[in-house]
Amino acid sequence: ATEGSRCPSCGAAAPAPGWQRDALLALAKQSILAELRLPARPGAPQPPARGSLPTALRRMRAQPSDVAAAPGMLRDGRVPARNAGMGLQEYEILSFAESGPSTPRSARLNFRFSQEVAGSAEILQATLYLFWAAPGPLPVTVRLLQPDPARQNVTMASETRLEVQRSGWTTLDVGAALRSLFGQEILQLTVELEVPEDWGSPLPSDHSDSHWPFVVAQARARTPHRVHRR
Amino acid sequence: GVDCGGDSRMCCRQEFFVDFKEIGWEDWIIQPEGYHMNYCAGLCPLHLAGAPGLASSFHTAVLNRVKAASAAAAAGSCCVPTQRRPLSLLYYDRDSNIVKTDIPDMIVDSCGCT
Repeated sequence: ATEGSRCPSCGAAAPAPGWQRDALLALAKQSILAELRLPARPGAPQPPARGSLPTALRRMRAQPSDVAAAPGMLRDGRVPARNAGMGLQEYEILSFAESGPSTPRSARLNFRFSQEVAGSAEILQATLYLFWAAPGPLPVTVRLLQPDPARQNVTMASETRLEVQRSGWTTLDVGAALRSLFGQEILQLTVELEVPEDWGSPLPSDHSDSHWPFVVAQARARTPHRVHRR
Repeated sequence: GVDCGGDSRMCCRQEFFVDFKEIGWEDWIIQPEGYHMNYCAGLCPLHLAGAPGLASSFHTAVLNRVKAASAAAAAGSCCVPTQRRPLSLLYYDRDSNIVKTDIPDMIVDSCGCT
């Protein structure tokens, strides 16, 4: 509105209906993308297999009561006190594994995360869900690997030895690994699973299996920097 | 808050629904099916103008007197959102991860005059 004119929402001449609709649709797109910090709409997403999504969503809603904390990892699902009550935008992220190289007794899983959320949010909690089909006690080694841009390779962030007692889901706290990953350029977490020989592959046979591994992460927008005056 | 309808030109909430299918976004936004992009429109004559957040008090009385004395103040009264709520979205990001977030203050629930 020009200076001295009326408030634009009060009594301004209504634009032509067609133009107004197009403008509102464009505005809706623009504001949603801006709030999600997306430069453009994500193109051609690849939805997870039909069987795996409901299982993952159910697990995501359930409170993980037996999250195994790996050595050097924090059990820090609590909300940091400095952020409590500040009304910062929260995110829940569900990431399904992509298969990496595997051998008869080991398998690698890759979890990729987008820069949009990673650039503006901090990880509060992250849990890896793994399903074991073997009925008896099973010794499993879980290694968390992170990209090392300097050596164009991966480095091991942690190693956990689990003694799986029965078939079913096992959870592992990967919050610390994901937190350090979010500060890097390449946002890929690699999980290496290793079982003793003659135990078979530690992974389900295919992606469409409802027991396919996934990571659930809770993140929160970073606290805006405050300007201090001295 | 008043919803727009009929011939009234007073400040009201105009409903506007953006169907994600219509704009070709249904493939990456899982839920909801659309966005209620309501907005505020209409006139705010002097008798409808109030000061949000101020209860009836000496200060309100003074403000009303100032408004009554000044035509410019009346013209500056705006029809604006007085109640808003977040938009909950479940969507696929660029890596086909599923993200759930609440974008604050995206849906206008009611409008009023400043």
